[in-house]
Amino acid sequence: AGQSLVMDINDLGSLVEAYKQRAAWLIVAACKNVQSDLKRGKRKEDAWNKNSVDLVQATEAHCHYVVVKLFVDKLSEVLDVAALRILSTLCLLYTLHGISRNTGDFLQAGLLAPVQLEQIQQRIKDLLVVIRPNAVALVDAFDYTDTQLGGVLGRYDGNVYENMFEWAKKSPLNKTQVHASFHKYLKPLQSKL
Amino acid sequence: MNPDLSRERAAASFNPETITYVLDGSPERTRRRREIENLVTSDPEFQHEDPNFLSRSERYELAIKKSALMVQKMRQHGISDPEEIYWFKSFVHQGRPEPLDLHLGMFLPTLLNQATPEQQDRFFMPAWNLEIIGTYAQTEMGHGTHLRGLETTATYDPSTQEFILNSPTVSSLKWWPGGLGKTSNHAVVLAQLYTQGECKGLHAFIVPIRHMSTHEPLPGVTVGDIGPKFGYDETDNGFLKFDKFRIPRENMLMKYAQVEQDGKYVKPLSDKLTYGTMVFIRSMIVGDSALCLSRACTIAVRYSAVRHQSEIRAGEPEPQILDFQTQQYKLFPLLATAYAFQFVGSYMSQTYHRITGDIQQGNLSELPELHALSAGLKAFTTWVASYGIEECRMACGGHGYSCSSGIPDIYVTFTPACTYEGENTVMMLQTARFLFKSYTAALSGERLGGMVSYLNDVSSQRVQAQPL
Repeated sequence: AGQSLVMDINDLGSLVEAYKQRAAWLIVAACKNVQSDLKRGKRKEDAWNKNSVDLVQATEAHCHYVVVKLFVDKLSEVLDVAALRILSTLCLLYTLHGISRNTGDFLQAGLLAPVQLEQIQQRIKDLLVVIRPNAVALVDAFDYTDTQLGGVLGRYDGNVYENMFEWAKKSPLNKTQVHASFHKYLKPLQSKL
Repeated sequence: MNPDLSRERAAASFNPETITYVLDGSPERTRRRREIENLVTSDPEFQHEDPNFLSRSERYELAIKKSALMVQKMRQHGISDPEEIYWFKSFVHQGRPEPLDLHLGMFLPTLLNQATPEQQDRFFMPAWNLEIIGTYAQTEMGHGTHLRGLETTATYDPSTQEFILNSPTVSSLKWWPGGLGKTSNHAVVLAQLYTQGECKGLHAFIVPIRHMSTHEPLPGVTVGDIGPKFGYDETDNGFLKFDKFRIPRENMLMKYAQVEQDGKYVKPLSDKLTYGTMVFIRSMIVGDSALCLSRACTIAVRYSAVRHQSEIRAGEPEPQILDFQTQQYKLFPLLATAYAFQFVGSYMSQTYHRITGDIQQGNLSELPELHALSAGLKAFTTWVASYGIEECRMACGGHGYSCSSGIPDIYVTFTPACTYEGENTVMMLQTARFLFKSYTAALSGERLGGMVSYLNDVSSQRVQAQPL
């Protein structure tokens, strides 16, 4: 109890290792279940189907490890110090948030101690504060034009409400002040009632 | 400029441009991408009414008009690099699907990867010049992801040296392929090959479906649009039915497998080669997950910085929504995910091109891992991105539901990725099959490489499995 693979929850290298071990642990467990069913004489297809939920979870863990690993690998290519700092913060947030959403795996596999989960949850909230002043600049970096965003809510100039009103006025329903249906259906109805 | 956004940009601790360069790969590529974008945004011929105000038929027609213009303009500007074509196309169609998607994204690559040099001579230039407009007809009404279940047949007739294509049941109708309903006059058709009385499994055939000049369906072919979907208004997803429709033997794509004049079948090096186009598309879908999630994050974060609601301290002015911890907790992990997927997307694209280069040299050793990795990452990233785009929509409150936000279009355009090109759960199980084989191989002492090398340790029992 209390033993864990991760010594420092801010150390991306050991967090990648934790994701790797989590994937290995789930893959080994799922494969062993398949193999023991095969040993019990189950047909291959039935053994596979009977363990498919575990197999999907194990594969998701493998993909999650690949994504985390590639994110951390990418950081080593970033030369600008300020950009590296904020991308490292994002990477740490992504990694810790992924753990916080899958605590059962990491605890069961003995990769994290319960006390570390509380630290992780708190660290995530601390990272939100660090990212907050950079959030708009981080989405600006995606470099989408307003045309590509296809709407007014995310406009680069932020003048949302004026443009939303202009947008609505162009709706075909507003081509006439009174829609033809009023005279065709409502007016006759009113005169009958 | 909205003062909130001005203040936000002034507070940043880094220059966004440096990260744009990281995302593009270099300042030069950023410059070139923006240059191509400007070719489109500054061209009055590409201006048009907001598609949200058009009917489905009008949206399809507008898309066709822009696609025709797009092809001409790319020629005029001398744009032929695949990535620059991709950029130009996405600027013209603003990230929305369009009727030529499958022609450019699947039909042409299939000709390049699966046709013999003779077939490329016959088909590629007409296709490049849009005399031939092709789609990729694989999915059927009754079968999609489970390819071995596809029912369309191609039976070889040695007396006439032709294949007879047939849709034996209603569930065998080709159903869904983009551009099939009204746009294409040819299709790459995946069918079960029968020759000399035996079924040889799925193979690809180039099949004419409409008359090259009148565009009328050919005799023996029934083709049309499958009707409205949950989005994708610009694309004529179609149906296709064959009634003993004959094509010459030379129309079977024979780079890897062949049928000789007498009907003798020559096996391919690997049955996975037929799926080369699918692996390419899945690799691209990983990148799409990043693009769509990052667009939704851009909208939600900027709007959350502009939008003032409620109060944190009594009596003070309404704060920016982005100052609430709960809003940050919704959006910032998604923002981090969008960055993560951008890097995975470029990794998949590079890896795909590297391994297909090896395959051209006859080295297929990494094909199984590429096949498995593209399937698993396609499923993983599309599930997360689809949920994330919806989270961004809700984070914008009621206005997120208006088409004026841009998010509904992003969502309905992206979310089909969870089921097309392989339904996600089936994709995960395909990757699981690869992981199971790798695990078994590691147990027997084989050294694994690539992204599964960590399973080598299991043979030394360093990872103690406990019951799930």
